[in-house]
Amino acid sequence: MLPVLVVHGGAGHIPKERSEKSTAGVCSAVRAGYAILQGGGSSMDAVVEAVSELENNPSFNAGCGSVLNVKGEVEMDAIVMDGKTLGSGAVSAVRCIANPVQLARLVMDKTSHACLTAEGATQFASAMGVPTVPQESLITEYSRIEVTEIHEAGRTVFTKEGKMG
Amino acid sequence: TVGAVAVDSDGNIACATSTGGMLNKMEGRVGDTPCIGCGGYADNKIGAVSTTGHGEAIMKVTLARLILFHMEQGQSVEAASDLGLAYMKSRVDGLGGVVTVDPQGHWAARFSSPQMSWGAAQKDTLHYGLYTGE
Repeated sequence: MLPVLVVHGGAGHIPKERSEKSTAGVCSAVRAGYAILQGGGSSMDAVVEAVSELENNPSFNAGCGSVLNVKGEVEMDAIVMDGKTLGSGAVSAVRCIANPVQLARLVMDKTSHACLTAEGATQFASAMGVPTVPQESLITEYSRIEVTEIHEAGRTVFTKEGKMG
Repeated sequence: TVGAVAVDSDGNIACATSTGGMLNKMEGRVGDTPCIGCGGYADNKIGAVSTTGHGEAIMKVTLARLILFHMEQGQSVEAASDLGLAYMKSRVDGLGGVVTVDPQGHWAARFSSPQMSWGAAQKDTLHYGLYTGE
């Protein structure tokens, strides 16, 4: 069996000034996850490592760098799934944690549920010892500019591509 | 949105997807990402998919599971990914992208949107791209 890891950093229109950082980011995430596979680690560990790295990279719309909602706030969603057991875990509308994908994995590993949302997800994170982070630490200048331009233009979204999550 | 799929040396398959959602979304809006079969799916017997794109459209066609359905019917990872994305475009006018693997380690990164950043590693070789055809 030849291990393989594939990642994506999101679909849509990627502005030219962000394309190099986006490409570098996915390559770095692939290297991090693939190193786990090369060391005999599991596919679950590899995908969580790769996605965590992408969440920590402000060039991507997840974790630090998440787009803002209509109130200028960050609400994040994540899922993991294990193909051996069909086990899965997810969180939705979660706030103030750095790595929602790691919380999703805890939902899979530590609960009998498939998805925890909003305040319940936050309470679960606290119970699991996942540290909270200030919302400001997840918001980038680019995200602020994007949502400000939409509000100033009186629109709900930029373009068809802008609707993508 | 970001995501990953992998096959390890034991043949076990997994997927993960994470997102900040849609720009300027309503408070409380939840898209495809945390929904099984939409933002991702993994089954050792078939393969795994992680998706990105128009969240509501992805949910309407359960894109990840749809692609794996095509693989169950004998389609390759590339063909199944393209079929799923084409169906989403034709039925609900949705665009997006996916990364897909099968239990043999075949992989694909396909998208109907203008761009999608992606990377893959296998046999100590790194592949990556941003535009169609890369």
